[in-house]
Amino acid sequence: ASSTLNEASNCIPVAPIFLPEGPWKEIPGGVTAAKGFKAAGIYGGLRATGEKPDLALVTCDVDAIAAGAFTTNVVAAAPVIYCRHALDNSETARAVLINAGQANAATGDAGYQDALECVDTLAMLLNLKPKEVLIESTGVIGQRIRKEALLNSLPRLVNNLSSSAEGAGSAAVAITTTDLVSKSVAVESQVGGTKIRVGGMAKGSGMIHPNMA
Amino acid sequence: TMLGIITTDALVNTDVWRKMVQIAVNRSFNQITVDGDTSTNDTVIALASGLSGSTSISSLASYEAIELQSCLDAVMQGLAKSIAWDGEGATCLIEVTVTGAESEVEAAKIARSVASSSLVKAAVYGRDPNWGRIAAAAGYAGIHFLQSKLCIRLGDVLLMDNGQPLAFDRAVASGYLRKAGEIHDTVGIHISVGEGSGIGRAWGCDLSYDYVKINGEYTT
Repeated sequence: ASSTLNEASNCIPVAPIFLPEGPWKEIPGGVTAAKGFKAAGIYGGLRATGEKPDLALVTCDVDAIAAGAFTTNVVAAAPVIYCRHALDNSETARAVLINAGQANAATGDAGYQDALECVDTLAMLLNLKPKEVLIESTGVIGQRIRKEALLNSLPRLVNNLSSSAEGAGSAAVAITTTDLVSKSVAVESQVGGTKIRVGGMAKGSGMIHPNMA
Repeated sequence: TMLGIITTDALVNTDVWRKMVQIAVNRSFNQITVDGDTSTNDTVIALASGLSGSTSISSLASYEAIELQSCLDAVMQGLAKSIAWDGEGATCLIEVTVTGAESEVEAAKIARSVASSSLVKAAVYGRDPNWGRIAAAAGYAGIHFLQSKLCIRLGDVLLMDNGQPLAFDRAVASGYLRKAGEIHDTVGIHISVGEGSGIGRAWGCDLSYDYVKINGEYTT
């Protein structure tokens, strides 16, 4: 698993991160820098071409307080509709599944069912309730997820989960589409005199003019 | 599409966390633009495990909340800027800073208007210090300001002061843009619109021929 994650995280270069100046210190680890988080990114056969990782998972060992900001585009993708609903009904989440390759947007009821099936299968593998699993998709608009490939890859994805920086790096690569670099960062700082960490990963290169609420 | 996952081990209650995340999103991801197209999939999910052992944050006005907010802003801004830097076909990151507005929201709106302008983006790609396009994009942002207060600076080169174009060194200004493009660096556009305390930033990238090439080939 370690070797797989290492290879995955080296698929494309890492982006320069222009952190504003402040009392924080940049540290390695991205989404896994904070306590309780694991991540993985693998190739699951979703992309049209190439074998860059295309399936990422971030999990939390405990019920994490969850927040979301979503596109205000009226034509929202199935995962966006699903997540809005999930966060309306639950304050916490335990896992986020992300696929690259197909956006599952403008795919109608069938696309929404695909999203539900992916959530249900992952929840079963992680011994979670479906409402504790969130999902994001990116890729070609108008195409449904390559569901069979995704579902078949989930056990391997779960087995690759790691709290290491490689786990975070591989996940950051797996969510990219036309990105030339992967985007991942973490900082350590003090809150009320206690050391805390905030980390993150992102993707994006085109169709970028967010207006999230 | 832009996607983001943020994690923290700070301990924070749901209402405060959700407000903090929206504030940080407004200061970061909602202030970037590459091509003016809002995706169907844009999503940021932020998870707080609470495992750091820090005291619980239950008020947005608390000192601890302010400390966490600044970390959250920093991480999201770092990621947001890297998206703009990696804009399809981009040769440089454009950072627009607006000062002197009546509020942070107004300053942010003017900044994003300039960062979104196809003409400003094309001018940066053409290494053209085109203050007129910058002024126009600030002017149609929907925020009132006095034209006579408008100042525009490109890097260290002042192009317009108190609404008057200046006799700046065009070669120096153009060279600043060219150098940034050669090394995929940052172009800073600084705009002042008055004496207010509102400061806002937005990030974008230049518009190159490659943008059309990439999206002409990325088919549905």
